[in-house]
Amino acid sequence: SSVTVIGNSHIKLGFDTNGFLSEVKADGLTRLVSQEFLFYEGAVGNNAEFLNRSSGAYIFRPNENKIHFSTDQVEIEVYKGDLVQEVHQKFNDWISQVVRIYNKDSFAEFEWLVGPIPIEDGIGKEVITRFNSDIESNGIFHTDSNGREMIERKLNHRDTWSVKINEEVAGNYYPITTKIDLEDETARLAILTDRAQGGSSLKDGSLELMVHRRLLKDDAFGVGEALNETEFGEGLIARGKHHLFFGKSTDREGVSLKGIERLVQLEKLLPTWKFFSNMEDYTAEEWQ
Amino acid sequence: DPHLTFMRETLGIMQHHDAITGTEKEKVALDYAKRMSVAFRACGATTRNVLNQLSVQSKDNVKDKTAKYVFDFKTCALLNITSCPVSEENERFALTLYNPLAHTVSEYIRIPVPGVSYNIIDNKGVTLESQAVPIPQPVIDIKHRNSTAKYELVFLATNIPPLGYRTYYVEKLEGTEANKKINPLPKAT
Repeated sequence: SSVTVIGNSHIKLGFDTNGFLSEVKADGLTRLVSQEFLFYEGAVGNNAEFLNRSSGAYIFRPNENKIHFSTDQVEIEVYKGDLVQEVHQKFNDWISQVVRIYNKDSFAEFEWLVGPIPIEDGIGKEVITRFNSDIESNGIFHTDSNGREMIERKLNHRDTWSVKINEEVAGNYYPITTKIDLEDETARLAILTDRAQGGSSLKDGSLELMVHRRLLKDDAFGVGEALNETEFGEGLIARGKHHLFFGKSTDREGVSLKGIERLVQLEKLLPTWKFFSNMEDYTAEEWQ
Repeated sequence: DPHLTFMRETLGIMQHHDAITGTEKEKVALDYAKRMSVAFRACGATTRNVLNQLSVQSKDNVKDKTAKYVFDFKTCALLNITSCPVSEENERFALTLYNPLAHTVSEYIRIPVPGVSYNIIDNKGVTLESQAVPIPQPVIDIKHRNSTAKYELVFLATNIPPLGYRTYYVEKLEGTEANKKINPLPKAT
């Protein structure tokens, strides 16, 4: 069939003929869920006054909200085995990802690799991963507070004052420490992060998280240099994971998706410590 | 104590808002990273001593408390770019998993290895199911990633006790044994 499917009895992901994630089947629901990498152009201001600040270490400010797709065609390789099924995606020369589902898990793992971010064009770039779905979230989403309570967020709105949003994108970004989610009366989509990231939901059913940035102008808040990290003379490469949960939004028999999310969040953020010991001199029997 | 205190003092430095938010100069960020890696190495000595003692005490009625075998219990800081000298260079190695949580966990483990045919047994001698998956080319292409690993060996570690550990023995298979293991399935591009 034209759709490549990986998964298990709990969750299945379908990838379209262009190599993009296109649908998720879980918890008895099948919904359109896509994922893509994009990047904002970083704003370059003269830093003379607040309204003309550059995007930098202290500030996220896209240049006139200009956003670019990383590609329209993803090369994929699919590996299926008894323990794990994986889709290796290559978006371009500096963005790739592995989407995997372990055979006992009820969520999907997205291991992204971004960098070195090219700057030959003299433009700073702020890379996001964006999940789109047909969930009618009405501008409402939730972001966590240091891995604990979820705070309700509403697009272009603040609870405690009548806000005037000058920056449609940056004005709706919030700090995500571990989780961002949205739902409607039938379905729920949650993304767990493995580190603090900026994130938002700029349109219904859509969640975006900023995974890497490379900027060329200092934002004049004190550090005195642009956020342009390099290693061995090349732009920094960032690697990390997101975990996608999808399912019914109503609590089922008390075992709600949120409970599983909390447990997985703990086990992903505090995984086992790994210690390796050379055993060349011991057979398995001696070791035992 | 001096090792742990070094880690305490290092984490004291990491409370600074720059260390948390990344609003420091790049050289300062690299200095933070260097201090953290020195502190982890310092604590490596502590964990090695503890784990060696534990592995002695786990044997019943052991007379002498000195560990008969002293194992390395090395940490691989470059697992985040899928690289680990111990699992890449040795055909036999042990992997000890310490669970820092207060409840029993199971975890899918991924070990960087150069080949595809390995045998994994747990502390009861039970052979575990495993699967080799190729490391994505963009990861292999990361410049200055000095690693011979071409695959990740995946297995499911189950019932790791709260604040406890389990150890697994991993052995590369040769010859006919090796052929029995399923190679990674052909890729559907």
